Amino acid sequence: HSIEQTEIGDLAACDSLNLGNLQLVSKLKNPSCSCSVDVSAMWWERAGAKEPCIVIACEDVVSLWRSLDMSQWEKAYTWHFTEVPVLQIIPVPDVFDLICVALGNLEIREIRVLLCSSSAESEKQVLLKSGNIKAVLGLAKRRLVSSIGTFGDQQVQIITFGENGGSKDEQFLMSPDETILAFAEVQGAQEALLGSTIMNNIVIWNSKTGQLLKKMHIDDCYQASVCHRAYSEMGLLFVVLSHSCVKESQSFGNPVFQLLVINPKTTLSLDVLLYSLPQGQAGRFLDGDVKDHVAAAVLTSGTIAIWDLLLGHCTALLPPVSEQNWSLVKWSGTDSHLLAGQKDGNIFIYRY
Amino acid sequence: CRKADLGPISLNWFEELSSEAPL
Repeated sequence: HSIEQTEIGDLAACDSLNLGNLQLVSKLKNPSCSCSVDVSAMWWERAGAKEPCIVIACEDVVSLWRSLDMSQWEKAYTWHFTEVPVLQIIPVPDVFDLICVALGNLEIREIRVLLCSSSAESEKQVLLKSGNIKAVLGLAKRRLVSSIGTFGDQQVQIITFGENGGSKDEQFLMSPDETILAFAEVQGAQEALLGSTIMNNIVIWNSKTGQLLKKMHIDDCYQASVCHRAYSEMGLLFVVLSHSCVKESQSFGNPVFQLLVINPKTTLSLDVLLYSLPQGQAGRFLDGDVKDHVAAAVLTSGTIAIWDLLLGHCTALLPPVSEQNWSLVKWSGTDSHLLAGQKDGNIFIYRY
Repeated sequence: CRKADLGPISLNWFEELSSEAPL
């Protein structure tokens, strides 16, 4: 077990104007990390009490760090992967005793559950799913949705976790017969689940019955749009999409996120807002996360940008620190913190 | 945005679509 001290001093060089609404809380350095691929903050149950933890995924190792106070972190558990590299962490809300990770080379080949047996305090991992996994998302009430395969050969399934990381219940969702790129939960409509497809369609399921409720085509001017979050308000569906392959256009700048409103009854949709970079900033979407009404993205320029979805504009810019580009950005699942990561395993925690 | 362009809106869209969609 190792303890890492907060290092805030070297951040003084950062342009404080650029930080906007961000305030550095602590820094976590993971020396055993060769190439970090993901980060997540979650509650972990230990001896009957829940404590905030940070999970750092590198290609060959996943580690769980406990917070000793807000400035010191202790590595509690480590899981090693020798055969297939780790691609991402899959945060599952309402789960406090296990971690889900996706493994593969370019595409996800396996979903594994990482556990810690309380008696021996030893780490173990269980294979949950394998195949050509195209999209995966952790859902409320200890569930995980995944789509395996493409087109007519696609299987969409929700697994509910039982004790010891196994599946307690399995529910199949009707396939939209086109490859799903991403899933999103719908705030305000608990049983609704959204998906965005390779054909630029948004699909809605009833996650309880598995029914495919609607397939809605959205504007073709943005290809490969990925849904991050949706909100049901006054009979309308507001969907946040990210665009990683937009072309610079004179009229709209370079939108990184887009807020779309859809009437699920008629499938008619309209653009509400496009979230572009402030003037003078360049870069396309590389990685991002949306929580409540804030969206964060790592740009190809190495900078992190944050937008307030209600205000409609960029509220903070975080340029690379110590001449190292950002590669990861996630909102914390335990508080209003932002986790920003660099390839070498450094994680910076900011209050927003 | 122009709300009228979205057609008739239902507050119970989820329940209505669930009752119409095939199981």
